[in-house]
Amino acid sequence: TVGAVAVDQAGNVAAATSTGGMTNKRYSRIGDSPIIGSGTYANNRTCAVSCTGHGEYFMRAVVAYDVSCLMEYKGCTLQQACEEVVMKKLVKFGGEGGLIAVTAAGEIAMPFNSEGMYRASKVADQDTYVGIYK
Amino acid sequence: MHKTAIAIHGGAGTITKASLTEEKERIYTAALKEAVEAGHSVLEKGGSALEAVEEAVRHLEDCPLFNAGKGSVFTKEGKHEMDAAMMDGKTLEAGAVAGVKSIKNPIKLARAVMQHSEHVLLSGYGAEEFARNQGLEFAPEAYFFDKLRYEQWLEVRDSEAIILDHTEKKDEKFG
Repeated sequence: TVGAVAVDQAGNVAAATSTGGMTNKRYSRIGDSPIIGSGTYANNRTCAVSCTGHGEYFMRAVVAYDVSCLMEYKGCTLQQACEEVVMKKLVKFGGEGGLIAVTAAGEIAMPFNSEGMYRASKVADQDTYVGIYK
Repeated sequence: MHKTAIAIHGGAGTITKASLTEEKERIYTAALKEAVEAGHSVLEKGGSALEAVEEAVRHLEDCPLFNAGKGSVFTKEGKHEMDAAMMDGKTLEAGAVAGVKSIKNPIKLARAVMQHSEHVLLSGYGAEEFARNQGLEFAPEAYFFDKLRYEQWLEVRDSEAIILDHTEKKDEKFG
């Protein structure tokens, strides 16, 4: 699975996710990636989110929208919301994976509870960051 | 003017350092850097966040290293079924496709669903018919073949196991 989140010069955010699914899947299994609110979500008032991981867990936890809701209704920061959803809620579900998120202010979070996540980011004129492991 | 920012991911899972050689890590790092900088370039030129995420994901879809587009894994039937989604934070408009085959860049189709249909999620043959009507590019089966993905599939083809991007198989059921 791959994905991207961004904020532009007008302060608008967007999210995109694309996947080839799981090796050897059958029965037209669909994961969280194309499910708005589970694997992909964007809202200027909160953040844009793209998820990667074991889709069945992400769908049951409605991960992407949950991050947004924690910010909108509970007043959490992006980091707090991501910590709550990825490192606490998902872990309780047994779900492995992570997400990338960005706010309209340009704050980025890339939490994951698996051993690694292929990721990269670039903010304004800062150096490009690339990471795989924790 | 707001500060621009972009982040991308190329999958998660059990990626042990032992299974990733220095050479492979260098190749993955270069591919991620290229994709995120392509997206950021769109933002720096005044492009929209929607255009930036599409550009970054398109780069990743065209790279066989990642499980999407050209690098998609094999299904039980030895085919490639892809899903994609896009959402605009300004308007809350969204578009998505599921279970599509032979679409070169599913993320372009997701955006077309968002901007040129009255629906949010299209699937299977219907989504492919919509892609034809929108003039989107298709690719033959051979385009999606990758030796590593094929070998991964061979390991589990005759079993009920399904495997995530970079994770060892687990025998679990979800009702």
